[in-house]
Amino acid sequence: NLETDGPCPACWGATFDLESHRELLLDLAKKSILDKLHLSQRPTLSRPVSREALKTALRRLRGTRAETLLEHDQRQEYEIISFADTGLSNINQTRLEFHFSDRTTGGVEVLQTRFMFFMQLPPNTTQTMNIRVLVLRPYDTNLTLTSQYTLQVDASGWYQLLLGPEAQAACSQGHLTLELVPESQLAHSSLILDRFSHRPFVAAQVRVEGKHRVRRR
Amino acid sequence: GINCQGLSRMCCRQEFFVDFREIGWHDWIIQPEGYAMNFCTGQCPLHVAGMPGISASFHTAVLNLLKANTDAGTAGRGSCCVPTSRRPLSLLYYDRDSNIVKTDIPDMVVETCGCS
Repeated sequence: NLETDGPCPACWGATFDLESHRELLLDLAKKSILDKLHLSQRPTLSRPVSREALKTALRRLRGTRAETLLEHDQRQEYEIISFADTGLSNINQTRLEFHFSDRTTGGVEVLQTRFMFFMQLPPNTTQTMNIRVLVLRPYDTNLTLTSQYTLQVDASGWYQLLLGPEAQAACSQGHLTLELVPESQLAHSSLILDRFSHRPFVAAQVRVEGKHRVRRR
Repeated sequence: GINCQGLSRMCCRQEFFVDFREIGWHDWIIQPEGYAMNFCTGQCPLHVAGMPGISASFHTAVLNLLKANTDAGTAGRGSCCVPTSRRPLSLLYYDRDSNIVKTDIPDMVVETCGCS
């Protein structure tokens, strides 16, 4: 708390000297940003993401701007890009794990979840790819299949899938598991997982839950 | 709005840029390079009380003269130098799971200051 003279709670005398208060102002800036991001301290990075993957993901998202929300809502929104960790995989299926920080548990609402992955196909072939959403129910040790999508892929490139409410619920619990089941050996080998700039990712749009939801009628 | 220069004592906006590299946050904040933590500082004497911090019109000047010449007791005391317009800060950063997060923090950057 800076000493303030006069009746104003936040005004400082006009002769406020920046340099002698520099450390204090820098601390104030850090605290202000962390408060607004609902973080208690700055994150320490566990697995830095390559610049190529970052650029590719941002380019993909800019290309397919999510629908703007119908209602004009003041609450702060986040767009979170989570790159896949490849889990249990074999020739018939590939499991992808996505981790969402504690911000998405509890006080936020997941508005939309999109899955993006890259396929490298030989020319003039069409393959079928099944994508399953698996969740871990409370007190279960095995994952439960909650929904499945079938995608026809007929050219090399990025594919986007809008995932339904089960995936949104999984994201808001902090962890999403997807299982990719190709219908042929060729489709399996066409799925690109580990190339830096072509890692599959999920883009989730979340909104901070207001203290109380006030709806304007 | 009025930016603080030199030893101005009147209500003005003090610019203060926080470079994320200087505070060691450039590894987890991808964009932007820093944050303009501007703040309002300075005095609000009676004759500029209620001024929104933008270029005063002729009518404002006349009104201020009237206020300054009326009995100080009649006009409201304690006019303060406060933000009168602000804009959001867009951030792109890594969270602790190395997810990339993009968000706009509303009303984070002070654009103009004025007297309440």
